[in-house]
Amino acid sequence: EVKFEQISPADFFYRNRDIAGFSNPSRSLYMSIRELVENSLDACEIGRILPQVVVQLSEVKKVSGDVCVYKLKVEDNGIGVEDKHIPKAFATVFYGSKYGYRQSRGTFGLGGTMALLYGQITTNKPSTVISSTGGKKIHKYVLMIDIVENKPKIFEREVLENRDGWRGTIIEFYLEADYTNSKAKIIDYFKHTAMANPHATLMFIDPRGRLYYFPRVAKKTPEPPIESLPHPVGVDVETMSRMLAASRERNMVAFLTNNFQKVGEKTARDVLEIAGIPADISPKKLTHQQVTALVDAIKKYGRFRAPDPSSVSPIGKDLLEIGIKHMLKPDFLKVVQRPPSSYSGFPFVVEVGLAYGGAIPPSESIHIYRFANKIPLLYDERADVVWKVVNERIDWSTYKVPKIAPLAIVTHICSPKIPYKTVGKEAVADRPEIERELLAAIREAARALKLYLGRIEKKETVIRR
Amino acid sequence: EVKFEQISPADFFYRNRDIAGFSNPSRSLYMSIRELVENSLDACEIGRILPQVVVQLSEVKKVSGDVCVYKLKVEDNGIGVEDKHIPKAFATVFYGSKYGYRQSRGTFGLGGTMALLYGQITTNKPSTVISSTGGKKIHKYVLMIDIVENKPKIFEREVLENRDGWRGTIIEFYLEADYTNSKAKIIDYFKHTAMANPHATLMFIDPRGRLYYFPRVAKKTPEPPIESLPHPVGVDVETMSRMLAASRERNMVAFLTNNFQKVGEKTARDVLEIAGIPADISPKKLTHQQVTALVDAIKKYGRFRAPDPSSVSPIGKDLLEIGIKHMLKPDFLKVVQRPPSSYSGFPFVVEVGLAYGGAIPPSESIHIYRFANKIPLLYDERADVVWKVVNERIDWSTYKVPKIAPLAIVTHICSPKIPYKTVGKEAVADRPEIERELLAAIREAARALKLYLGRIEKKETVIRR
Ligand SMILES: Nc1ncnc2c1ncn2[C@@H]1O[C@H](COP(=O)(O)OP(=O)(O)OP(=O)(O)O)[C@@H](O)[C@H]1O
Ligand SMILES: Nc1ncnc2c1ncn2[C@@H]1O[C@H](COP(=O)(O)OP(=O)(O)OP(=O)(O)O)[C@@H](O)[C@H]1O
Ligand SMILES: [Mg+2]
Ligand SMILES: [Mg+2]
Repeated sequence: EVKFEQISPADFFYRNRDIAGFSNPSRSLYMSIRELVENSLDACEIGRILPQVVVQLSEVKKVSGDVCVYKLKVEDNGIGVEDKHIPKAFATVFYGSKYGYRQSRGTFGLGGTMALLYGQITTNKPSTVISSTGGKKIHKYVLMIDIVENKPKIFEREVLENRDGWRGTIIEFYLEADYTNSKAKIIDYFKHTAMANPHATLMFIDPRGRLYYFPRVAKKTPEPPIESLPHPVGVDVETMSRMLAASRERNMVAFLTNNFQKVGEKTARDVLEIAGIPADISPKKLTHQQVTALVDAIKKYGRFRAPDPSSVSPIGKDLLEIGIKHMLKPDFLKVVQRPPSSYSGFPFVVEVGLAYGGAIPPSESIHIYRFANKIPLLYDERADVVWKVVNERIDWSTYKVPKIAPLAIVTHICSPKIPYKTVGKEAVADRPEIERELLAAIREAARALKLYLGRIEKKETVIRR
Repeated sequence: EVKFEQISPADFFYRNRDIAGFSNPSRSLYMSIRELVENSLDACEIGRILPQVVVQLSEVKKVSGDVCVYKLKVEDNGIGVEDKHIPKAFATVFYGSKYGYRQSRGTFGLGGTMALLYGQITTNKPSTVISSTGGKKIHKYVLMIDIVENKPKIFEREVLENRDGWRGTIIEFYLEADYTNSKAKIIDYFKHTAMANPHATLMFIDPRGRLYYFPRVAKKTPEPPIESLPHPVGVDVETMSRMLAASRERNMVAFLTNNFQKVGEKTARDVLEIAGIPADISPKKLTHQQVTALVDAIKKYGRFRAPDPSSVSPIGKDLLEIGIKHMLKPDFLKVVQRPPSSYSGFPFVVEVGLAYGGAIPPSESIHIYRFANKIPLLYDERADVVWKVVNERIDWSTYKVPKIAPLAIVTHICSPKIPYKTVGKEAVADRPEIERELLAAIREAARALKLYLGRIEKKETVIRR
């Protein structure tokens, strides 16, 4: 009498696409473009390739009001996708290559598939994916998503000769969207992405045929983040159980030193002693109780060195400065990069740019430009930890900032795991450690601003005399 | 060289439990209690049972600071769960009975499992589920969730004689949590739930042994919502394709009239004509193009009658009035229930209570109490459509409300589908139709408030003379 159902992850996000950020035709266009551009930049980063990403949006037909059917095509020169992974990478939810422990824009294994899913349910047209990893062949697929089963439905498949040794990926699909009401956000997205990724060349050709061109201003790729081992802090019984089950070590000391960062032999022995677990026991022989005891012992130990920041890749003070000067043209700019910190065992770095005057329009509210893992966050400002710190935890008058001021703040948080509040990646949760680092960075920059405004004050006083 | 993985839905929400609302030990306790209480109230509603829900939280041991291991037990007198569904209902993500087209508190098939998952990863202890649908047997399971595979791991199973003909469900599990910092929100949750469900008796026994008792103040269950057919508006090609594939009708007119609400024979023929589809063709024979043409024709038709509100179950003006008076003790109260409206083919009803004076403390910001499908929403206020309407779309001074005023607004939105912004069900998205209805309801109540404040003004003027 009560009817139960199991639904697939694709079906869940189909029914609840608001939750993935695809809530209306203008936001869905924004989301589709950003998900694909972020995939392209990740693909270049992992190959240490200077990115060239070309986005073309063309109108196919009017539907009603501002809503049209568009064709969206995104092409990159990234590392491409291996043939055997292509269908699932783009037509299966929770299938991806970014589940490891290193900073990347993508993280859920969902974004690219969501964009194609949205296109599919609004136009009933299949999508085309063309990719090559630089080998002898180029692989082309025409596919749709079987939403009920969460798997690809391949309509056509072609293997082409790769005469020019091309490497990269081309995605082409159709979607019902509203460009008129998302245009401003989309152009901002490109502008801000160019600012956080100055080594990337971006091109956007809009439905009117107009080219928005963002040539790279840096010739070297940034130091890429390196896959790291997990840090013991923040590892719970589930992750610990999986690591123990997968381990090949013959004793617990080797298990701890080989599978965690910042755990040497002495640390491993100390932790095992606190847990009451013999050092020579096999990891596969641990009982349920012992796994819990081990996790508790790690919490009690408290003396681990901080997580290694090599899995993090900040923008860098110089590049951030160039980017902010170019975009905001301020009179004053102070950029701060905090030393690496960590939350729940994940390393993170906060970078802040405080800009004043020049081309920044005076306003009662501070202009906030937020970034996470080099992605611009353009929605849900009030839900973000940065908004809370800037507007509720800092008294700007103590830094001589007037009520109406030409003040802008650019923030970047980067980590192998960003605590996003939503699947749509628009706001960062207020983890205490992150809040603390943002506060420290902004205060440091604000003190420099205070000195600057103090000098301006003095000059004006002298001039008046 | 690039390593791809597929992860299960349980694994996804394990890794990203912030997104499900389980972001820290105090919020996770709140979420665990609310997810189970909402399941109990749904189970009573579907059986037209006067609810009795008992929640017991007891401390097992201290961990560090305010964090302890607690045992949480929730018992209800609802319709219970059939034996064959018990393990999956509580240990599988995206398995549930609320995927249909009628108002219910649950909607994702995820909440109960998330609470048990959170308990499991913080304590490594299995959960106990005991349930009976009132028959001869009571079924008891001790289980954990296999997170990698998203399926139950049954440790023990017992079948007991049901001598007293008991019907209901008992969930018992352990979790690491922070009661000290969530206590206020938890007590508010019970208070507000009692207000929106005056026919429910709720009991909460906290770790200090203190009983919070909310006896029912209404003796009849409200009219339950009825499962309805989908409305044609808002049905996209994916849903249409599934309906066509599942249909048993022999021709398209019968398919349309039998599978949709508000579609009679004439309407069906008109829509098919716009689509250029023969009326007598079999639903299973429709081509890809024809499915798209049908969905487009439905959009063009535009003359469907509004969705049937029988799948909606509002609180009701009288009960809302009783509840608000009891909770807020105001001098003035105006309750408004809007007629049914719809967004994207889903019917919804907005109910608003505007309360002034009495026990309401004066404040510069308006006290907002939000409800959706009879659930109190206690987080993410600034992200909610109600906050936007109350604070950005209404000029309260035009209703004689002073800057500092003892003003409270209670809002309830109910629908077979609430456009929640997040999996944690804390904020409702600003769909234009919902925004419009909230604005209309609040303005209507505000006009009554203006008259009342006008009379108060007059009286005071008279008194002064
Ligand atoms: N342009 C591309 N070039 C190379 N690989 C790609 C490209 N786009 C997608 N992929 C591969 O497909 C996978 C799935 O992409 P998808 O966007 O669905 O998820 P994700 O990027 O891993 O995570 P998120 O949901 O956070 O975006 C990626 O992990 C990546 O391996
Ligand atoms: N106390 C209960 N009594 C009867 N059935 C229950 C109870 N708790 C859960 N169930 C059943 O288990 C299913 C899964 O519950 P779960 O909370 O995981 O998802 P849901 O309530 O369907 O949706 P949501 O994720 O929005 O809460 C429910 O759909 C319901 O059928
Ligand atoms: Mg992606
Ligand atoms: Mg539920």
